[in-house]
Amino acid sequence: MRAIAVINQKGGVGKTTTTLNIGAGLAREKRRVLLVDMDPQAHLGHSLGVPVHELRRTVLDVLESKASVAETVVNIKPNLDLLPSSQSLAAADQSPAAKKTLLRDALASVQDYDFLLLDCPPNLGVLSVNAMVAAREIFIPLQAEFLALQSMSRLLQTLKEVCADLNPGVAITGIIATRFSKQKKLNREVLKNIQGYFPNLLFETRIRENVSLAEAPSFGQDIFDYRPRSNGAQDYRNLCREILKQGD
Amino acid sequence: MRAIAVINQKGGVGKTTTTLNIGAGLAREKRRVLLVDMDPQAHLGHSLGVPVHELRRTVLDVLESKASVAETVVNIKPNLDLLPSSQSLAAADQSPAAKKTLLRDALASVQDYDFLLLDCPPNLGVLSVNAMVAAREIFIPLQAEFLALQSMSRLLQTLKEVCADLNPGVAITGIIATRFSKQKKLNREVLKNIQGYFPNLLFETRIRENVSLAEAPSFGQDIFDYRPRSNGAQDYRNLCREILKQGD
Ligand SMILES: Nc1ncnc2c1ncn2[C@@H]1O[C@H](COP(=O)(O)OP(=O)(O)OP(=O)(O)O)[C@@H](O)[C@H]1O
Ligand SMILES: Nc1ncnc2c1ncn2[C@@H]1O[C@H](COP(=O)(O)OP(=O)(O)OP(=O)(O)O)[C@@H](O)[C@H]1O
Ligand SMILES: [Mg+2]
Ligand SMILES: [Mg+2]
Repeated sequence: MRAIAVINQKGGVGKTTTTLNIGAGLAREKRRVLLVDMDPQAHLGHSLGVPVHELRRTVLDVLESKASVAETVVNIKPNLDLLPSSQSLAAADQSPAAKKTLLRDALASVQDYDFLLLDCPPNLGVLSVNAMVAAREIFIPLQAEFLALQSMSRLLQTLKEVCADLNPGVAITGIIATRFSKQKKLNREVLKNIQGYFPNLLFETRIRENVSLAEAPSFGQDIFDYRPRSNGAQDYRNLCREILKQGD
Repeated sequence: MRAIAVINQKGGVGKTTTTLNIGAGLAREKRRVLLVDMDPQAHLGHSLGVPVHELRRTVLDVLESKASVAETVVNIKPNLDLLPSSQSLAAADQSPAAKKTLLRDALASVQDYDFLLLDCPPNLGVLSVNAMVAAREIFIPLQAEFLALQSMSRLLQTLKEVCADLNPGVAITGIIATRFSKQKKLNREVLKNIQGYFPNLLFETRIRENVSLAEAPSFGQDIFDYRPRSNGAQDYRNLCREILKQGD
């Protein structure tokens, strides 16, 4: 089982869009996928049309050992389950005393999946650290703009601290260029920088800017159900192929 | 003096870009402006070319009463000062015990400005609440996409709690449509929704998607210095005119 946290403290770079569409793409390739929403805004659930406010149990109950993963998951479609979040998770983000190993312990007994994908909030607080401790791999969605490089160094620093302290085995295994327009000089230049700094980590597939990706959540659908022939669907399909090749 | 917090817990909607360019636009109209960076990622400072890591004092020292505002501000250009942030501010975000009135008390004696503009991190934690308590007005930058409406209801709820508790005078006085493309049906439809819910709050000026706005921070410049004839400069200039008209 591959356990991957999708992290970048910079806001709006495509963490949720990437977690959702990689998950849906892998499920179409017959891999069993569990999406875990660690963002109190619960955008992963909203974007999949799950009535998050009405759920009796969420990931917080699992973290507090009040419910098991199996009792809490919501089935989205064949091979794709979601461990939903809720606003009440925000309280955990604000309590430094919260243990960094809660999620790792909660997921320890989970076996029936091929992939665990953890969506994170736009910060490096307790919830993101929990995801770093529970995962074995880190994917970093990155928008090739000025502030991208600045956030990377901060993220690497935090990851080093987490590694040393609680999860020596975790490693960055992929950087994903998101919202990419090759016509934008800024995108091309920043990407060249990223390739220079992290030569083997950048996936070949660039996720192009594509409005279908922003529209799909309004219908509670992933990109493959919403517009299977769009650039967004092609790019995430290609990305899934690369991810599966990594695992061989 | 107008004290305005620029808030939206949704990441990447243009909070920093808006705070920076409204600030620079108002300074060009000879208003004295203090920008306050309440985001530990310190993107406001980075985007203005301020060497944030090397500063001896930041907004955290002011919050902890270790330094005055006057000793800590960095002058950016005529009429434009910055109270810079730093990574160490993140600790405050994670301690629920931190008082919500720290910023209000720290700014209480500040008088030599016409505008205070507070940039916030992408969450509704302690730092954003401090900004809501210190401000008298709230501007909400909003990207007209699916998740925008969902975050609005959450923001309004938090604002109501803050009002009742610590700052009854604060009110939303502007919603700014950012990264807007009128060719995108999604943008047009969501904006129609926003207009329906908040008829008098949406500024006439829409900030169009414009790559110059994403490029300017790499040069440490505001949009007026970087590309004065770009769509981005025109839009923020028009927005500043509307803001000044409000104050009459
Ligand atoms: N490749 C793309 N092309 C066009 N729009 C995109 C693309 N990827 C994401 N978006 C849109 O950009 C916005 C931000 O994406 P998303 O919410 O996935 O980012 P995030 O990093 O999860 O944000 P947050 O930091 O708030 O959690 C959303 O409205 C989404 O629909
Ligand atoms: N109108 C626009 N046109 C094109 N790019 C824009 C526009 N506004 C902002 N951007 C770019 O979008 C990205 C996000 O903007 P910005 O950092 O200002 O958002 P934010 O809400 O402050 O993000 P965060 O939630 O991380 O604090 C930046 O790379 C910025 O340069
Ligand atoms: Mg997200
Ligand atoms: Mg910002």
